[in-house]
Amino acid sequence: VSRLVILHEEAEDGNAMPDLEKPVFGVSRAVANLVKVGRETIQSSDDAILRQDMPAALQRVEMASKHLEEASAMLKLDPFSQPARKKLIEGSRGILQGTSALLLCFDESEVRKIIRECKRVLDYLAVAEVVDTLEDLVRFVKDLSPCLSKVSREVDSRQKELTHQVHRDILIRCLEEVKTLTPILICSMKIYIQIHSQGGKGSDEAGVNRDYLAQRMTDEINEIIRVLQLTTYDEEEWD
Amino acid sequence: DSGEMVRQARILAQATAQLIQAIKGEAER
Repeated sequence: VSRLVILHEEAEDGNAMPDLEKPVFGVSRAVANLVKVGRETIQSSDDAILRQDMPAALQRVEMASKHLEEASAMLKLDPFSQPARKKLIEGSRGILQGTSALLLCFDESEVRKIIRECKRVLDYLAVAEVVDTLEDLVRFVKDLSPCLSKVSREVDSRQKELTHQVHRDILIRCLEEVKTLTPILICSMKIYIQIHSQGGKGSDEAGVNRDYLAQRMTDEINEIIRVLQLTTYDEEEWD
Repeated sequence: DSGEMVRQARILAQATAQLIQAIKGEAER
C-alpha cells in the first residue's frame, strides 16, 4: 500500500492508468468467496466476541472491493482520473487491512477455544485434592484424560503455527512438563488414597505431595494460557 | 472449516498482489 501511495504521487505527472478490469474482477471474486466463508463462520460460531467483531471486518473488505470496482470503472472512462487513483489506493488499503482484521479476529477466537479447554483441565486439577477413593480416582482419570489429550493436541498444533520462537519454546516446554507430571500426579493420588484408607501414618505428607504436583500442573497450564494470549497481541503489533 | 477462511484470505492476498502488480507495472513504465 505504501508503494501504491508513492506511485500515486508520482503519477501526478500525468501517466495514464492501465485497464484494471481483469485484476479488479479477480479481487472482487476472491472477496466474495472470503465474505461467504466469513459469514458461515459467524453463523456456526458460538463465540460471542467473534460474532460481534467479525461483521465489521467483513464489511470493510466488501466496501474496499466496491471502491476498487468504482475506481476501475472510472479509469476506463478517464485513465488520468485523480479521484479514481485515490479510490484505488483506498480500496487496496481496505482489502489488506480488512483481511488482516478478519484473520486476527478469527485467530483470537481459535486461541479462546484452546484456552477454554485449558480451563477445563484446571477445573479437573482443582478436584484432585478431594479424590479419596480408588473409584473416584478412576473417574478422575477418565474425565481428565480426554480433556488433557485435546489440550495437548491443540497446543501442539498451535505452537507449530507460531513464528515467535520464544513463545513456541515456552509452549513446547510447558506441554512436555504437563505430560511428564500427569502420571506422577495420578500415582501420588493413588498413594494418598492407599495410605488414607489404611489410616496409616504419612497421610498428610502424601496429601501435600499430591497437592504440590497438582499445583505444578496448574502453573504449567496457566503459563500455556498466558503465552497463547501473548501470541495474539504480538501478531497484532506485527500487523 | 477453520482452514477454509485462511485459504480464501490467501487467495485474496494473491489477487490483490496481482492488482498492485498491474498498477505498478503501468505506473513505472
